[in-house]
Amino acid sequence: MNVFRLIGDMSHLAAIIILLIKIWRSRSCSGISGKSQLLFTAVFTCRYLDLFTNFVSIYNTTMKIFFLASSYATIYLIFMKFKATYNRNHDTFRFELLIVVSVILALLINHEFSATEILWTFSIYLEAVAILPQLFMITKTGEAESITSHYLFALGSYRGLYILNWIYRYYVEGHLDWIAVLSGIVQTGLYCDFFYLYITRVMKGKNLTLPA
Amino acid sequence: RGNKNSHDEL
Repeated sequence: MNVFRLIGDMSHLAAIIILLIKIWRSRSCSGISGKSQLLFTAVFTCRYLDLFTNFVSIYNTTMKIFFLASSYATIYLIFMKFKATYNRNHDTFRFELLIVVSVILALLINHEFSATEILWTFSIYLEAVAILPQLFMITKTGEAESITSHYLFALGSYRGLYILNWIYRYYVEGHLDWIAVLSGIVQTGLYCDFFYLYITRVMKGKNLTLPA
Repeated sequence: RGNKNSHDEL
């Protein structure tokens, strides 16, 4: 554990909590992509199966359980409790494609051809692109509520901070997992446009509207 | 190096 990873994890945690608060307080999941949330739930489920086989630390176990539980809770709120507020007609990204490509890549490029390792690799590839339906939805509607943009900023920052963590671990611990590193770079890269808009607009108190 | 079975990150 180093400071980059800790802040990254806290940023990830904050993102999830911000999203739950937004939906719960407004009694609405308007502007949120249910497809991205389904993908994140698949990511956590495939990656954290090792909860039962591999103990790392109390911290690690607690976080995994929280991420799993909160992602299922989010899915429940979007598709059941507040489903009347879900903007289904704006959430039209073909997310099946992301799953198919991630499965194929995980089967081809992995550290070891075993079930758990391929599921882990699949979760890493899928996480890298899981935000695309959400970003697509914002592009389509041309705007996002400020709380939704805070959510996205925290969620995007988390993997960016992990990159710093991987640089640190490479030099200090000699640890390098290039599957995670390359995927993390792709994942953070997808947020670049959004980060720019967030810093130039939302941080100055304006709404996140896309330039025409 | 790969690090199978030592995925200690979240």
